Amino acid sequence: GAGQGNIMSFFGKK
Amino acid sequence: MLEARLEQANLFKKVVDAIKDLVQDCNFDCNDSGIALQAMDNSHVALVSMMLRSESFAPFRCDRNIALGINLTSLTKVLKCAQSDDILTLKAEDAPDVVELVFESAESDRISEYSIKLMDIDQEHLGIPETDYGATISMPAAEFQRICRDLIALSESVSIECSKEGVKFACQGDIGSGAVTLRQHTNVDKPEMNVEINMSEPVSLTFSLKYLVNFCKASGLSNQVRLCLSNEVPLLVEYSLANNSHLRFYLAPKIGD
Repeated sequence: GAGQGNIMSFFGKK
Repeated sequence: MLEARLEQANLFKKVVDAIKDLVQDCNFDCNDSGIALQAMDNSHVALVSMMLRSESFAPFRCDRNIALGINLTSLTKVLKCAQSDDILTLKAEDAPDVVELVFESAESDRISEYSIKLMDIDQEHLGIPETDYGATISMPAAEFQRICRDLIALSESVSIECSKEGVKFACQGDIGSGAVTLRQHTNVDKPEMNVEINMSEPVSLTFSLKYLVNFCKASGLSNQVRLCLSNEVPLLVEYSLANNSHLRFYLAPKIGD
């Protein structure tokens, strides 16, 4: 099945 | 110091109610533009971004940047002490140990004063890039809530596909499958029932319904919800509030197969 993405891999730390 | 008076305590109550099951300890970042909050859920799948602009308060005073680290369970306990028609004033010193909440009845002379001890929360702020989304859907918030609640009975995840046919929410589970398709629709008498689809490219993404159902707890804040999608980027679920304020949720898509 599909894996769940991590929001931090899309939005970098400021 | 901070002093922010909100005509409707209920608005703040609803915002906190909508996010408290997703995030627990949060910094409310106060500055002269208003009160903002950004927090990820524990599993780093979803991000909450709230902005209550200074225009939403009257008066609003915040002399310097103050981060109010608040446990939302504690905040919920105190906000329960406010009646929905009460006026809410948030107060804090410049380097505060507590945040004060004052509830005033608009009709009687009752004044209730509470305080919550603040926490030191080391919170990472994420940079949310400006995105030209491939598809933007505005629809009744209650309709979106209903679709998510219906589909979660069948499956853990939903695919959202936007094409020139409309937007299709589809799921497959052990007992069978379900799909709801919405097309652009204008209701002249009840514009809050409108469905508006703007698409520059077809999109197809899969998301965990558990999170979407959680976001839908914000449905009481706004008649309409806006979904913004692009392939392979997080979904934006936005509830607009008065005075250009907003409550936004971002959800990382499911990846691979």
